[in-house]
Amino acid sequence: EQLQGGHDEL
Amino acid sequence: MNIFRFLGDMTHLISILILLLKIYATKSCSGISLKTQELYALVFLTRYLDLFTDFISVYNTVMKLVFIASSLAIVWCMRNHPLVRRSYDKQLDTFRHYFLLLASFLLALLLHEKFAFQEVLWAFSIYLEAVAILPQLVLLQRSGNVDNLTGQYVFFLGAYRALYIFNWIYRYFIDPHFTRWIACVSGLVQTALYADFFYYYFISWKNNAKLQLPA
Repeated sequence: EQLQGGHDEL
Repeated sequence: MNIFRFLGDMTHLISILILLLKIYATKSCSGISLKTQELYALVFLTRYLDLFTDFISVYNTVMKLVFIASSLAIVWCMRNHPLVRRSYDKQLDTFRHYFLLLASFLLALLLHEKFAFQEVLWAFSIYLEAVAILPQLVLLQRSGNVDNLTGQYVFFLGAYRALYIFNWIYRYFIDPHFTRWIACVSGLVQTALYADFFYYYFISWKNNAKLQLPA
């Protein structure tokens, strides 16, 4: 789930 | 995904459904700050710029669409629906929210994860969300008695970010490299702003009395 910048949260 | 974040997202969704219910069922938005709703619409629009570029999961995409659509629908309703707009407490909703916009944007220019368009706007949306509730809280204090649905709406809205704090603690223990200081510190500030509301909400629940915020 980890995206660049870790914006996997709402 | 962990239970704290899932419960947080569901609590956030419930708060929006309660607001939609209030506006739809009573055809009134009395006690609701249009300025806060406009700030939330901006929060979602600037945070979910990656909606069409990064696919994370069906859940993620659907929730983003729901949050964007509902916040825009509420703003549209409060501005244009003939019955709803008449019940808007325009003379009470006077918080100068443009300062919140400016402060959040300036802070995002200074503090962000990467100096890139999408990242600066993401940080902007995080800071803005932390303070977006202020016009609503000020309006509640001015309007004295708070109707039940409005009180529930603000309560669930505050509770969702508190659950996200547990989510960040959980993710930190799972993966110590997971650090989201911007979201975490802002989330703490955001939840702290609800402290007095939570106190009066608890008092009214304990005494089974109407929710009253001191003027």
